[in-house]
Amino acid sequence: RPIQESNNTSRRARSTPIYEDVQGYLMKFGYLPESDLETGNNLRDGSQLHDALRTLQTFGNIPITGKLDEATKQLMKRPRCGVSDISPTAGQHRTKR
Amino acid sequence: YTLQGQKWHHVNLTWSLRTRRLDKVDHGWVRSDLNKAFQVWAKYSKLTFREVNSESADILVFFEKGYHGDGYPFDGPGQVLAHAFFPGTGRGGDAHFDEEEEWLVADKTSKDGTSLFRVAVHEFGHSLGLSHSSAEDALMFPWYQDLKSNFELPNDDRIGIQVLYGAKNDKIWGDIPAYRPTSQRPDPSTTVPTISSTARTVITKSMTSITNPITPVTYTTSRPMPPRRPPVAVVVDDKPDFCNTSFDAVSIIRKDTFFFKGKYTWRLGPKGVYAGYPALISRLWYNLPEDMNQVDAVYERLDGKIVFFIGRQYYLFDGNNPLRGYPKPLTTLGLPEELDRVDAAIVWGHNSKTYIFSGTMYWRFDDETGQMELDYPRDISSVWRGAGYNIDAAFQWHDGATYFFKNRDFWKFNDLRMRVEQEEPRSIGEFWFNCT
Repeated sequence: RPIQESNNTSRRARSTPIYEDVQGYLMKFGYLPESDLETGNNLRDGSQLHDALRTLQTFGNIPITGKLDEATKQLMKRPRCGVSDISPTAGQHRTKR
Repeated sequence: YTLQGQKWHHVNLTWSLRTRRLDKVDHGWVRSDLNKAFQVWAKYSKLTFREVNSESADILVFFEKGYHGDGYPFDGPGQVLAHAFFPGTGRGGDAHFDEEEEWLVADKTSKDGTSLFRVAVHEFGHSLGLSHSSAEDALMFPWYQDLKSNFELPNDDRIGIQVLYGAKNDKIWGDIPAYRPTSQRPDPSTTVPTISSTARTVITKSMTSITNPITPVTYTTSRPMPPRRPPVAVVVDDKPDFCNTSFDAVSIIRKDTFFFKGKYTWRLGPKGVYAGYPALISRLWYNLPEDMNQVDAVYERLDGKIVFFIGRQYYLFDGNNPLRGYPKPLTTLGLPEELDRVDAAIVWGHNSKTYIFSGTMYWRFDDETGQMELDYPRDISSVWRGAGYNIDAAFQWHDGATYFFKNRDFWKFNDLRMRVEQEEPRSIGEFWFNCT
Protein backbone atom coordinates (compact mmCIF):
# COMPACT_ATOMS: atom_id res chain seq x y z
CA ARG A 1 0.00 0.00 0.00
CA PRO A 2 1.43 3.42 -0.86
CA ILE A 3 2.81 5.27 2.10
CA GLN A 4 0.88 8.39 2.93
CA GLU A 5 3.19 11.37 2.71
CA SER A 6 3.24 13.86 5.50
CA ASN A 7 2.02 17.29 4.53
CA ASN A 8 4.98 18.73 6.38
CA THR A 9 7.53 17.10 4.15
CA SER A 10 9.32 19.71 2.14
CA ARG A 11 9.21 18.79 -1.50
CA ARG A 12 12.60 20.29 -2.19
CA ALA A 13 14.26 18.66 0.79
CA ARG A 14 12.88 15.31 -0.29
CA SER A 15 14.02 15.94 -3.79
CA THR A 16 17.72 16.47 -3.09
CA PRO A 17 19.12 13.15 -1.93
CA ILE A 18 22.83 13.13 -1.18
CA TYR A 19 24.65 11.31 -3.92
CA GLU A 20 25.99 8.50 -1.83
CA ASP A 21 26.71 6.56 -4.97
CA VAL A 22 29.65 8.68 -6.00
CA GLN A 23 30.80 6.21 -8.61
CA GLY A 24 27.33 6.22 -10.11
CA TYR A 25 27.40 9.99 -10.40
CA LEU A 26 30.87 10.01 -11.90
CA MET A 27 29.91 7.35 -14.43
CA LYS A 28 26.62 9.00 -15.28
CA PHE A 29 28.27 12.23 -16.27
CA GLY A 30 31.30 10.79 -18.02
CA TYR A 31 34.01 11.04 -15.37
CA LEU A 32 34.40 7.28 -15.02
CA PRO A 33 33.97 4.77 -17.83
CA GLU A 34 30.60 3.10 -17.95
CA SER A 35 32.17 0.02 -19.48
CA ASP A 36 32.58 -1.42 -15.98
CA LEU A 37 28.83 -1.75 -15.78
CA GLU A 38 29.15 -4.29 -18.54
CA THR A 39 32.16 -6.13 -17.18
CA GLY A 40 30.86 -6.17 -13.63
CA ASN A 41 34.08 -4.67 -12.37
CA ASN A 42 32.91 -2.35 -9.64
CA LEU A 43 36.22 -2.20 -7.85
CA ARG A 44 38.32 0.77 -8.70
CA ASP A 45 41.63 1.76 -7.30
CA GLY A 46 41.87 4.98 -5.37
CA SER A 47 43.72 6.79 -8.08
CA GLN A 48 40.89 6.31 -10.59
CA LEU A 49 38.37 7.85 -8.24
CA HIS A 50 40.85 10.52 -7.24
CA ASP A 51 41.44 11.50 -10.87
CA ALA A 52 37.73 11.42 -11.66
CA LEU A 53 36.95 13.66 -8.69
CA ARG A 54 39.70 16.06 -9.73
CA THR A 55 38.22 16.29 -13.21
CA LEU A 56 34.75 16.85 -11.79
CA GLN A 57 36.11 19.55 -9.48
CA THR A 58 37.92 21.21 -12.37
CA PHE A 59 34.77 21.18 -14.47
CA GLY A 60 32.70 22.50 -11.60
CA ASN A 61 35.14 25.28 -10.74
CA ILE A 62 35.56 24.21 -7.12
CA PRO A 63 38.81 23.53 -5.24
CA ILE A 64 40.65 20.60 -6.79
CA THR A 65 41.38 18.16 -3.98
CA GLY A 66 40.64 14.78 -5.54
CA LYS A 67 38.60 14.03 -2.43
CA LEU A 68 34.91 13.84 -1.74
CA ASP A 69 34.97 17.00 0.32
CA GLU A 70 32.10 19.24 1.29
CA ALA A 71 32.35 21.45 -1.79
CA THR A 72 32.17 18.38 -4.02
CA LYS A 73 29.16 17.03 -2.16
CA GLN A 74 27.44 20.36 -2.57
CA LEU A 75 28.26 20.42 -6.27
CA MET A 76 26.83 16.92 -6.69
CA LYS A 77 23.63 17.98 -5.01
CA ARG A 78 23.05 20.90 -7.34
CA PRO A 79 20.34 20.59 -9.98
CA ARG A 80 21.91 19.88 -13.31
CA CYS A 81 21.49 18.69 -16.86
CA GLY A 82 21.48 14.95 -17.54
CA VAL A 83 23.84 15.12 -20.50
CA SER A 84 27.37 13.86 -19.89
CA ASP A 85 30.10 16.44 -19.24
CA ILE A 86 33.12 14.67 -20.63
CA SER A 87 31.84 13.18 -23.84
CA PRO A 88 28.49 12.83 -25.49
CA THR A 89 26.70 10.00 -23.76
CA ALA A 90 27.15 6.98 -25.96
CA GLY A 91 24.23 6.40 -28.21
CA GLN A 92 22.39 9.47 -27.09
CA HIS A 93 22.53 11.23 -30.40
CA ARG A 94 22.43 8.07 -32.42
CA THR A 95 19.29 6.59 -30.96
CA LYS A 96 16.49 6.60 -33.50
CA ARG A 97 12.98 7.54 -32.65
CA TYR B 1 32.72 26.10 -25.28
CA THR B 2 32.67 22.59 -26.62
CA LEU B 3 31.06 21.43 -29.82
CA GLN B 4 29.65 17.95 -29.85
CA GLY B 5 30.39 17.46 -33.53
CA GLN B 6 26.88 17.30 -34.94
CA LYS B 7 25.03 20.30 -36.33
CA TRP B 8 21.88 21.05 -38.27
CA HIS B 9 22.41 21.48 -41.98
CA HIS B 10 19.60 23.99 -42.24
CA VAL B 11 19.05 27.08 -40.16
CA ASN B 12 15.26 27.40 -40.30
CA LEU B 13 14.38 24.91 -37.60
CA THR B 14 10.97 23.85 -36.41
CA TRP B 15 9.94 22.75 -32.95
CA SER B 16 6.90 21.25 -31.35
CA LEU B 17 5.72 20.64 -27.79
CA ARG B 18 4.40 17.08 -27.82
CA THR B 19 3.16 16.78 -24.27
CA ARG B 20 -0.56 17.46 -24.15
CA ARG B 21 -1.13 17.13 -20.44
CA LEU B 22 0.84 19.22 -18.00
CA ASP B 23 -0.53 18.89 -14.53
CA LYS B 24 0.95 21.82 -12.76
CA VAL B 25 1.57 24.51 -15.31
CA ASP B 26 -0.36 26.22 -18.01
CA HIS B 27 0.31 24.82 -21.45
CA GLY B 28 0.32 28.25 -23.05
CA TRP B 29 2.92 29.63 -20.67
CA VAL B 30 5.13 26.61 -21.25
CA ARG B 31 5.08 27.19 -24.99
CA SER B 32 5.78 30.84 -24.43
CA ASP B 33 8.82 30.08 -22.27
CA LEU B 34 10.12 27.50 -24.71
CA ASN B 35 9.79 29.96 -27.54
CA LYS B 36 11.64 32.55 -25.48
CA ALA B 37 14.46 30.08 -24.89
CA PHE B 38 14.77 29.35 -28.60
CA GLN B 39 14.90 33.05 -29.34
CA VAL B 40 17.99 33.44 -27.13
CA TRP B 41 19.92 31.32 -29.61
CA ALA B 42 18.21 32.87 -32.61
CA LYS B 43 19.19 36.36 -31.51
CA TYR B 44 22.89 35.60 -31.80
CA SER B 45 22.96 33.28 -34.79
CA LYS B 46 21.48 32.77 -38.21
CA LEU B 47 19.07 30.22 -36.79
CA THR B 48 15.32 30.78 -36.85
CA PHE B 49 12.76 28.75 -34.93
CA ARG B 50 9.14 28.18 -35.85
CA GLU B 51 6.64 26.35 -33.73
CA VAL B 52 4.59 23.75 -35.55
CA ASN B 53 2.10 21.16 -34.47
CA SER B 54 3.78 18.14 -35.97
CA GLU B 55 5.61 14.99 -34.99
CA SER B 56 8.06 15.69 -37.75
CA ALA B 57 9.40 18.94 -36.35
CA ASP B 58 13.18 19.09 -36.02
CA ILE B 59 13.10 19.53 -32.26
CA LEU B 60 10.39 17.80 -30.26
CA VAL B 61 9.93 18.80 -26.64
CA PHE B 62 8.54 16.33 -24.14
CA PHE B 63 7.76 16.34 -20.44
CA GLU B 64 8.45 12.84 -19.17
CA LYS B 65 8.99 11.12 -15.87
CA GLY B 66 11.07 8.15 -14.71
CA TYR B 67 11.81 5.64 -17.43
CA HIS B 68 10.52 7.07 -20.65
CA GLY B 69 11.99 4.89 -23.33
CA ASP B 70 15.29 6.51 -24.17
CA GLY B 71 17.60 4.80 -21.70
CA TYR B 72 18.04 7.94 -19.62
CA PRO B 73 15.40 7.76 -16.91
CA PHE B 74 14.57 10.80 -14.85
CA ASP B 75 15.14 10.68 -11.13
CA GLY B 76 12.13 12.46 -9.69
CA PRO B 77 12.24 15.98 -8.27
CA GLY B 78 15.67 17.58 -8.04
CA GLN B 79 19.09 16.51 -9.35
CA VAL B 80 18.71 15.88 -13.06
CA LEU B 81 16.06 18.19 -14.42
CA ALA B 82 16.28 17.61 -18.15
CA HIS B 83 18.34 16.29 -21.01
CA ALA B 84 18.46 16.77 -24.74
CA PHE B 85 19.81 15.02 -27.80
CA PHE B 86 22.37 16.45 -30.15
CA PRO B 87 21.35 17.29 -33.73
CA GLY B 88 20.49 14.40 -35.96
CA THR B 89 17.67 12.36 -37.36
CA GLY B 90 15.04 10.59 -35.31
CA ARG B 91 15.41 11.62 -31.69
CA GLY B 92 18.19 14.01 -32.61
CA GLY B 93 17.58 17.51 -31.27
CA ASP B 94 14.73 16.50 -28.96
CA ALA B 95 14.58 17.87 -25.42
CA HIS B 96 13.09 16.05 -22.45
CA PHE B 97 12.11 17.77 -19.22
CA ASP B 98 11.42 15.92 -16.00
CA GLU B 99 7.69 16.22 -15.48
CA GLU B 100 8.14 15.73 -11.74
CA GLU B 101 10.01 18.98 -11.25
CA GLU B 102 8.37 22.05 -9.82
CA TRP B 103 8.56 24.06 -13.03
CA LEU B 104 8.08 27.78 -12.86
CA VAL B 105 6.97 29.58 -15.99
CA ALA B 106 6.43 33.15 -17.07
CA ASP B 107 9.33 34.50 -15.02
CA LYS B 108 7.78 33.41 -11.75
CA THR B 109 10.27 32.82 -8.98
CA SER B 110 10.08 30.58 -5.98
CA LYS B 111 12.49 29.11 -3.48
CA ASP B 112 11.36 25.62 -4.36
CA GLY B 113 10.83 25.90 -8.09
CA THR B 114 12.96 25.83 -11.17
CA SER B 115 12.70 28.23 -14.06
CA LEU B 116 11.63 26.36 -17.16
CA PHE B 117 13.13 29.07 -19.36
CA ARG B 118 16.52 28.75 -17.64
CA VAL B 119 16.67 25.00 -18.14
CA ALA B 120 15.21 25.13 -21.64
CA VAL B 121 17.75 27.59 -22.95
CA HIS B 122 20.52 25.23 -21.77
CA GLU B 123 18.91 22.12 -23.20
CA PHE B 124 18.27 23.75 -26.56
CA GLY B 125 22.00 24.48 -26.65
CA HIS B 126 22.47 20.70 -26.76
CA SER B 127 19.72 20.42 -29.38
CA LEU B 128 21.81 22.73 -31.54
CA GLY B 129 25.14 20.94 -31.06
CA LEU B 130 26.78 22.45 -27.99
CA SER B 131 28.23 20.24 -25.27
CA HIS B 132 28.84 21.23 -21.70
CA SER B 133 31.27 24.02 -20.95
CA SER B 134 33.37 24.35 -17.81
CA ALA B 135 33.01 28.12 -17.96
CA GLU B 136 31.02 28.87 -14.85
CA ASP B 137 29.12 31.80 -16.28
CA ALA B 138 28.22 29.99 -19.51
CA LEU B 139 24.70 28.83 -20.21
CA MET B 140 26.17 25.46 -21.11
CA PHE B 141 27.70 24.98 -17.66
CA PRO B 142 26.16 21.67 -16.52
CA TRP B 143 24.81 23.00 -13.24
CA TYR B 144 21.94 25.40 -13.86
CA GLN B 145 22.28 28.87 -12.45
CA ASP B 146 19.88 31.75 -12.19
CA LEU B 147 19.89 34.28 -14.98
CA LYS B 148 20.03 37.99 -14.40
CA SER B 149 17.09 40.04 -15.52
CA ASN B 150 19.25 41.88 -18.09
CA PHE B 151 20.49 38.55 -19.41
CA GLU B 152 22.74 38.53 -22.48
CA LEU B 153 24.17 35.39 -24.00
CA PRO B 154 27.62 34.89 -22.45
CA ASN B 155 30.61 35.07 -24.77
CA ASP B 156 31.40 31.39 -24.33
CA ASP B 157 27.99 30.33 -25.64
CA ARG B 158 27.80 33.09 -28.20
CA ILE B 159 31.02 32.12 -29.91
CA GLY B 160 30.05 28.47 -29.79
CA ILE B 161 26.74 28.99 -31.55
CA GLN B 162 28.26 31.40 -34.05
CA VAL B 163 30.99 28.94 -34.97
CA LEU B 164 28.26 26.42 -35.76
CA TYR B 165 25.71 28.58 -37.54
CA GLY B 166 27.17 32.02 -38.16
CA ALA B 167 26.09 35.25 -36.58
CA LYS B 168 22.89 37.12 -37.14
CA ASN B 169 24.43 40.16 -38.76
CA ASP B 170 27.65 41.98 -39.46
CA LYS B 171 27.49 43.95 -36.27
CA ILE B 172 27.86 40.81 -34.22
CA TRP B 173 30.51 39.48 -36.55
CA GLY B 174 32.36 42.68 -35.94
CA ASP B 175 32.60 41.69 -32.31
CA ILE B 176 34.29 38.44 -33.19
CA PRO B 177 36.12 39.00 -36.45
CA ALA B 178 37.80 35.63 -36.52
CA TYR B 179 34.45 33.90 -36.79
CA ARG B 180 33.02 35.46 -39.90
CA PRO B 181 31.15 33.11 -42.21
CA THR B 182 33.03 31.92 -45.25
CA SER B 183 31.32 34.38 -47.54
CA GLN B 184 32.53 37.31 -45.49
CA ARG B 185 36.12 36.28 -45.04
CA PRO B 186 38.70 38.16 -47.04
CA ASP B 187 40.39 35.11 -48.50
CA PRO B 188 38.13 32.06 -48.72
CA SER B 189 40.99 29.93 -49.97
CA THR B 190 42.55 29.98 -46.53
CA THR B 191 39.37 28.96 -44.81
CA VAL B 192 38.85 25.41 -43.67
CA PRO B 193 35.86 25.42 -41.35
CA THR B 194 35.78 21.90 -40.03
CA ILE B 195 34.20 20.35 -37.01
CA SER B 196 35.72 17.19 -35.68
CA SER B 197 33.29 14.33 -35.73
CA THR B 198 34.90 13.10 -32.55
CA ALA B 199 33.89 16.30 -30.87
CA ARG B 200 35.88 18.05 -28.14
CA THR B 201 36.27 20.93 -30.47
CA VAL B 202 39.02 21.64 -32.81
CA ILE B 203 37.85 24.32 -35.16
CA THR B 204 40.13 25.55 -37.89
CA LYS B 205 39.43 29.09 -38.89
CA SER B 206 40.31 31.64 -41.43
CA MET B 207 43.76 32.82 -40.64
CA THR B 208 46.92 33.91 -42.28
CA SER B 209 49.15 30.94 -42.73
CA ILE B 210 52.09 31.10 -40.40
CA THR B 211 54.08 29.09 -42.86
CA ASN B 212 55.04 32.45 -44.30
CA PRO B 213 58.00 33.97 -42.50
CA ILE B 214 56.99 36.81 -40.26
CA THR B 215 58.67 40.05 -41.22
CA PRO B 216 61.36 40.87 -38.67
CA VAL B 217 60.74 44.02 -36.69
CA THR B 218 63.65 46.42 -36.49
CA TYR B 219 64.41 48.51 -33.46
CA THR B 220 64.75 52.22 -34.00
CA THR B 221 65.97 53.23 -30.58
CA SER B 222 68.99 55.40 -30.16
CA ARG B 223 70.65 52.41 -28.56
CA PRO B 224 71.27 50.09 -31.54
CA MET B 225 69.60 46.75 -31.26
CA PRO B 226 69.74 43.85 -33.63
CA PRO B 227 66.65 42.99 -35.63
CA ARG B 228 64.65 40.15 -34.20
CA ARG B 229 65.43 36.89 -35.84
CA PRO B 230 62.46 35.57 -37.81
CA PRO B 231 60.70 32.91 -35.80
CA VAL B 232 61.66 29.39 -36.68
CA ALA B 233 58.75 27.03 -36.92
CA VAL B 234 58.10 23.66 -38.41
CA VAL B 235 54.47 23.70 -39.43
CA VAL B 236 52.10 20.75 -39.43
CA ASP B 237 48.53 21.45 -40.51
CA ASP B 238 49.24 25.17 -40.26
CA LYS B 239 49.93 24.92 -36.54
CA PRO B 240 53.48 25.10 -35.21
CA ASP B 241 54.93 21.87 -33.89
CA PHE B 242 55.83 22.54 -30.28
CA CYS B 243 58.79 20.19 -30.54
CA ASN B 244 60.44 22.30 -33.19
CA THR B 245 59.63 25.90 -32.63
CA SER B 246 60.57 29.00 -30.72
CA PHE B 247 57.88 30.75 -28.69
CA ASP B 248 56.73 34.34 -28.71
CA ALA B 249 55.77 34.40 -25.06
CA VAL B 250 55.36 32.06 -22.11
CA SER B 251 53.48 32.85 -18.95
CA ILE B 252 51.89 31.29 -15.90
CA ILE B 253 48.20 32.18 -16.04
CA ARG B 254 45.77 30.79 -13.50
CA LYS B 255 48.49 28.35 -12.39
CA ASP B 256 48.87 26.79 -15.83
CA THR B 257 51.74 27.52 -18.20
CA PHE B 258 50.71 29.07 -21.51
CA PHE B 259 53.06 28.93 -24.49
CA PHE B 260 52.27 31.41 -27.25
CA LYS B 261 53.32 31.05 -30.85
CA GLY B 262 51.83 32.97 -33.73
CA LYS B 263 48.07 32.90 -33.34
CA TYR B 264 48.12 29.81 -31.15
CA THR B 265 48.61 28.96 -27.52
CA TRP B 266 49.29 25.70 -25.68
CA ARG B 267 48.23 25.21 -22.09
CA LEU B 268 50.45 23.06 -19.94
CA GLY B 269 49.14 21.74 -16.63
CA PRO B 270 50.32 19.19 -14.09
CA LYS B 271 49.44 16.35 -16.45
CA GLY B 272 50.94 17.86 -19.59
CA VAL B 273 49.36 19.72 -22.46
CA TYR B 274 45.59 20.02 -22.16
CA ALA B 275 43.43 18.36 -24.76
CA GLY B 276 42.08 20.81 -27.32
CA TYR B 277 45.31 22.75 -27.60
CA PRO B 278 46.87 24.47 -29.40
CA ALA B 279 43.95 26.84 -29.50
CA LEU B 280 43.64 30.15 -31.24
CA ILE B 281 44.61 32.88 -28.81
CA SER B 282 41.53 34.77 -29.94
CA ARG B 283 39.34 31.95 -28.64
CA LEU B 284 40.59 32.48 -25.13
CA TRP B 285 41.11 36.23 -25.09
CA TYR B 286 38.47 38.11 -27.00
CA ASN B 287 38.82 41.09 -29.28
CA LEU B 288 42.56 41.06 -29.80
CA PRO B 289 43.38 42.76 -33.10
CA GLU B 290 42.24 40.82 -36.13
CA ASP B 291 45.57 41.18 -37.89
CA MET B 292 47.56 40.03 -34.88
CA ASN B 293 50.23 37.58 -35.94
CA GLN B 294 51.91 37.15 -32.61
CA VAL B 295 51.99 38.44 -29.06
CA ASP B 296 55.25 39.77 -27.69
CA ALA B 297 54.78 39.14 -23.99
CA VAL B 298 52.06 38.10 -21.58
CA TYR B 299 51.90 38.06 -17.81
CA GLU B 300 49.36 37.79 -15.03
CA ARG B 301 49.41 40.72 -12.63
CA LEU B 302 49.18 40.21 -8.91
CA ASP B 303 45.55 41.35 -9.04
CA GLY B 304 44.79 38.55 -11.52
CA LYS B 305 44.44 40.79 -14.56
CA ILE B 306 46.26 39.56 -17.65
CA VAL B 307 48.47 41.87 -19.69
CA PHE B 308 49.24 41.29 -23.37
CA PHE B 309 52.00 43.21 -25.10
CA ILE B 310 51.61 43.47 -28.85
CA GLY B 311 53.93 45.84 -30.67
CA ARG B 312 53.79 49.34 -29.27
CA GLN B 313 50.64 48.70 -27.27
CA TYR B 314 49.46 46.64 -24.35
CA TYR B 315 46.04 45.17 -23.57
CA LEU B 316 44.51 44.40 -20.22
CA PHE B 317 42.11 41.47 -19.68
CA ASP B 318 39.88 40.45 -16.84
CA GLY B 319 39.77 36.73 -17.49
CA ASN B 320 38.80 36.39 -21.12
CA ASN B 321 37.38 39.83 -21.46
CA PRO B 322 39.24 42.92 -22.60
CA LEU B 323 38.93 45.92 -20.32
CA ARG B 324 37.71 49.24 -21.60
CA GLY B 325 40.28 51.89 -22.35
CA TYR B 326 42.81 49.47 -23.82
CA PRO B 327 45.02 49.04 -25.73
CA LYS B 328 47.29 51.76 -24.43
CA PRO B 329 50.69 52.80 -25.76
CA LEU B 330 53.77 51.44 -24.04
CA THR B 331 54.70 55.03 -23.25
CA THR B 332 51.88 55.20 -20.67
CA LEU B 333 53.92 52.71 -18.63
CA GLY B 334 56.92 54.99 -18.78
CA LEU B 335 58.67 53.07 -21.53
CA PRO B 336 60.53 55.09 -24.17
CA GLU B 337 58.73 56.20 -27.27
CA GLU B 338 61.35 54.56 -29.45
CA LEU B 339 60.57 51.09 -28.15
CA ASP B 340 58.89 48.98 -30.81
CA ARG B 341 57.98 46.12 -28.54
CA VAL B 342 58.85 44.32 -25.34
CA ASP B 343 60.37 40.86 -25.31
CA ALA B 344 59.13 39.55 -21.98
CA ALA B 345 57.37 40.59 -18.80
CA ILE B 346 57.36 38.84 -15.45
CA VAL B 347 56.28 39.36 -11.89
CA TRP B 348 59.32 38.24 -9.92
CA GLY B 349 58.22 36.42 -6.79
CA HIS B 350 61.18 37.51 -4.68
CA ASN B 351 60.03 41.10 -4.50
CA SER B 352 56.68 41.00 -6.34
CA LYS B 353 57.98 43.59 -8.76
CA THR B 354 57.18 43.56 -12.45
CA TYR B 355 60.13 43.40 -14.83
CA ILE B 356 59.92 44.29 -18.50
CA PHE B 357 62.62 43.09 -20.89
CA SER B 358 63.35 44.48 -24.33
CA GLY B 359 66.50 44.05 -26.40
CA THR B 360 69.50 44.43 -24.14
CA MET B 361 67.70 46.32 -21.37
CA TYR B 362 65.18 45.72 -18.65
CA TRP B 363 62.90 47.95 -16.59
CA ARG B 364 61.29 47.58 -13.16
CA PHE B 365 57.71 48.70 -12.80
CA ASP B 366 56.40 50.58 -9.78
CA ASP B 367 52.81 49.53 -9.18
CA GLU B 368 52.14 52.51 -6.93
CA THR B 369 53.07 55.17 -9.44
CA GLY B 370 52.14 53.17 -12.51
CA GLN B 371 55.53 54.07 -14.00
CA MET B 372 58.90 52.45 -14.47
CA GLU B 373 61.19 52.99 -11.50
CA LEU B 374 64.00 55.49 -11.59
CA ASP B 375 67.47 54.16 -12.39
CA TYR B 376 66.01 51.99 -15.12
CA PRO B 377 66.50 50.70 -17.76
CA ARG B 378 69.52 48.62 -16.91
CA ASP B 379 71.60 46.22 -18.92
CA ILE B 380 70.18 42.69 -18.68
CA SER B 381 73.62 41.13 -18.30
CA SER B 382 74.36 43.17 -15.19
CA VAL B 383 71.74 41.38 -13.12
CA TRP B 384 70.30 38.48 -15.09
CA ARG B 385 73.69 36.98 -15.75
CA GLY B 386 73.72 34.40 -18.49
CA ALA B 387 70.18 35.08 -19.66
CA GLY B 388 71.42 36.83 -22.78
CA TYR B 389 69.93 39.64 -24.84
CA ASN B 390 66.91 39.73 -27.14
CA ILE B 391 65.13 36.96 -25.32
CA ASP B 392 61.84 35.54 -26.61
CA ALA B 393 60.13 34.95 -23.28
CA ALA B 394 60.66 34.81 -19.54
CA PHE B 395 58.55 33.65 -16.63
CA GLN B 396 58.85 32.41 -13.09
CA TRP B 397 57.64 28.85 -12.80
CA HIS B 398 56.14 26.94 -9.88
CA ASP B 399 59.58 25.81 -8.72
CA GLY B 400 60.49 29.42 -7.99
CA ALA B 401 63.12 29.58 -10.70
CA THR B 402 62.99 32.07 -13.54
CA TYR B 403 63.23 30.68 -17.05
CA PHE B 404 64.48 32.55 -20.09
CA PHE B 405 63.56 31.34 -23.58
CA LYS B 406 65.35 32.13 -26.80
CA ASN B 407 64.89 30.38 -30.13
CA ARG B 408 64.34 26.69 -29.36
CA ASP B 409 66.33 26.72 -26.12
CA PHE B 410 65.92 27.91 -22.57
CA TRP B 411 68.03 28.72 -19.54
CA LYS B 412 67.05 28.10 -15.94
CA PHE B 413 68.05 31.04 -13.78
CA ASN B 414 69.10 30.45 -10.20
CA ASP B 415 67.38 33.25 -8.32
CA LEU B 416 69.57 32.83 -5.25
CA ARG B 417 72.92 32.86 -7.03
CA MET B 418 71.58 35.34 -9.59
CA ARG B 419 73.02 33.58 -12.58
CA VAL B 420 71.90 30.87 -14.96
CA GLU B 421 72.41 27.37 -13.60
CA GLN B 422 74.41 26.24 -16.59
CA GLU B 423 75.89 28.02 -19.53
CA GLU B 424 74.59 25.52 -22.04
CA PRO B 425 70.90 25.97 -22.78
CA ARG B 426 68.43 23.11 -22.85
CA SER B 427 65.89 22.21 -25.50
CA ILE B 428 62.40 23.65 -24.92
CA GLY B 429 60.72 20.79 -26.75
CA GLU B 430 62.50 18.05 -24.83
CA PHE B 431 62.05 19.54 -21.38
CA TRP B 432 58.63 21.17 -21.51
CA PHE B 433 56.86 18.92 -24.00
CA ASN B 434 58.67 15.61 -23.59
CA CYS B 435 59.73 15.62 -27.22
CA THR B 436 62.43 13.16 -28.19
